Amino acid sequence: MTRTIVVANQKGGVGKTTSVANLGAALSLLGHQVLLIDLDPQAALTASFGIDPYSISTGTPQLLMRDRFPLSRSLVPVGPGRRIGLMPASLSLAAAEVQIAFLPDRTTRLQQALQRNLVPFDYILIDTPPSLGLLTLNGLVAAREVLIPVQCHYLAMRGVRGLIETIWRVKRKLNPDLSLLGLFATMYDPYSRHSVEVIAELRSVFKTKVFNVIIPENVRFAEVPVAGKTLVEYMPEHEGARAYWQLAEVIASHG
Amino acid sequence: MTRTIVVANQKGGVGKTTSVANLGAALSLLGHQVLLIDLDPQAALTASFGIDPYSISTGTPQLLMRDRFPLSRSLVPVGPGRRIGLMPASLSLAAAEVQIAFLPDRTTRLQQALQRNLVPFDYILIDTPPSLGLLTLNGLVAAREVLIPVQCHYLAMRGVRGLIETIWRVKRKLNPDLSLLGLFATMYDPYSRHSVEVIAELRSVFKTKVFNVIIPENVRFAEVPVAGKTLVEYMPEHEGARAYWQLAEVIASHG
Ligand SMILES: Nc1ncnc2c1ncn2[C@@H]1O[C@H](COP(=O)(O)OP(=O)(O)OP(=O)(O)O)[C@@H](O)[C@H]1O
Ligand SMILES: Nc1ncnc2c1ncn2[C@@H]1O[C@H](COP(=O)(O)OP(=O)(O)OP(=O)(O)O)[C@@H](O)[C@H]1O
Ligand SMILES: [Mg+2]
Ligand SMILES: [Mg+2]
Repeated sequence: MTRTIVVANQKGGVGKTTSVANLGAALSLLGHQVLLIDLDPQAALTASFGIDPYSISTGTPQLLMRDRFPLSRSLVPVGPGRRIGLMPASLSLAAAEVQIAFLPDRTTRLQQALQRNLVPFDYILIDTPPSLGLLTLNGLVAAREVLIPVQCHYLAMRGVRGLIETIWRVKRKLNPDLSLLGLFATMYDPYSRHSVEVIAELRSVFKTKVFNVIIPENVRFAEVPVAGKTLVEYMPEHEGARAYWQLAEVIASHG
Repeated sequence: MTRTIVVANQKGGVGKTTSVANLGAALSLLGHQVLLIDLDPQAALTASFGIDPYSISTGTPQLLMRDRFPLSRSLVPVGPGRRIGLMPASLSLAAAEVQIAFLPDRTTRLQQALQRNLVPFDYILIDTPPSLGLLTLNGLVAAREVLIPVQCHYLAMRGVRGLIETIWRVKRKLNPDLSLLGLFATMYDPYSRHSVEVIAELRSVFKTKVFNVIIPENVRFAEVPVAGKTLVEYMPEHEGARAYWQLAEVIASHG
């Protein structure tokens, strides 16, 4: 049974793209078949695998707009041993969002595309833009599980309540199968009291829904996308990579 | 003559809100009359001054939706000596964005509201969400100058080209007065080669449009919003605060 997980948080810069890329790489190296979908018009996930979004002719925009678009036609092999399938974003994804807004089934375009294509993957991970607009909504409707990265900063923490409210609304009205897989802390700085306080607050509010695994703040995460690689693949023993390995193992055993 | 500056970058988490708050505080302490406008449905600017967005009854959403809404009615005094006027965001701003999308003058709602209200301010700073949607577009049309914070990370740098293209499109089609005030680097880590390389790349591409002032990475920026304060006010001698002082002085002398 394919597990479809959407990584979402409307707060910007909290590690959504980095998490989809590194979790995808770790799950693939653990032997799972992985599909990554880039639903962000900025195409950061696509770029972080070294692909120039300006060079993409078909990808997520076509998948959303055309009724019979075969997924396999524009999958790009990426990641360790190029065993991951990436559905890339191109710059026309912003225009596609505007176009699908006029369709009666505008919130279920991605869900239908995935159902139509009978994807042979164990995991589908979906990266979303920093908003709660139609693209993120398509991700929340297409997925059965939501994973929420939370940067260890006060301003990032305060948006989580609104996001959880949105998830329950989507579950009630659009996707009854949707459930919260969990929240996890990113960009944790062990020397900063602030990080420690934010995590304590998260745990006191969301309790068991907060994964024990914490992703440390480390500049290597910012560097590796230049090489079109993930930290998990590039420096598998690095503390940041090991954290995503652990998170992948916990998620895989969660299923 | 009032200077209206919109702070924009569709990449998330690059320091837009932090910059509007700290620049606003510094300009106010330099003796200027400052109005801050929160155009982000997340209301991070509002929250960073200690105001609970759930408690706001009228603010930016009403300013955009109602034709004769007086600006002065919902301004909240904030910042050093409470001399800054803040037009707060409330949680209904996301709904307001959807509603104004159906209006013929949807891109000029904020511009008209500011013209109608004959604002007695020296500076109007506008915070925008991490997207190039209708709210950010309203900010780009209402302003005469655009200021772009760029985090010193590869993934943040790659989106600047698309943003500049959008600014020229807005200038051609909607707001001929719009000009690029400049770009500045944020979250700079002097010990990381990556930060140094990103800045060098920015300067080689955008040349004199990149301010010399660099905002350092410092956890204090993440901490002070908990107290509803800006770093400029809370720790004026701190290196992060001093960087925003310098940026404010350079901007004020730019006019
Ligand atoms: N644990 C980490 N430590 C340090 N830097 C990180 C970490 N994780 C991600 N980064 C870097 O921080 C920046 C923000 O991360 P990322 O782009 O993955 O966040 P995002 O939530 O996808 O952003 P957006 O909201 O713009 O889509 C990127 O430059 C990334 O390389
Ligand atoms: N120079 C800095 N050093 C360290 N942390 C910073 C710095 N500037 C801002 N921050 C923190 O980083 C996070 C992102 O900054 P901020 O929220 O201002 O960015 P933004 O671009 O407005 O984000 P969004 O795209 O979500 O609106 C915040 O938690 C903020 O407190
Ligand atoms: Mg992203
Ligand atoms: Mg912001």
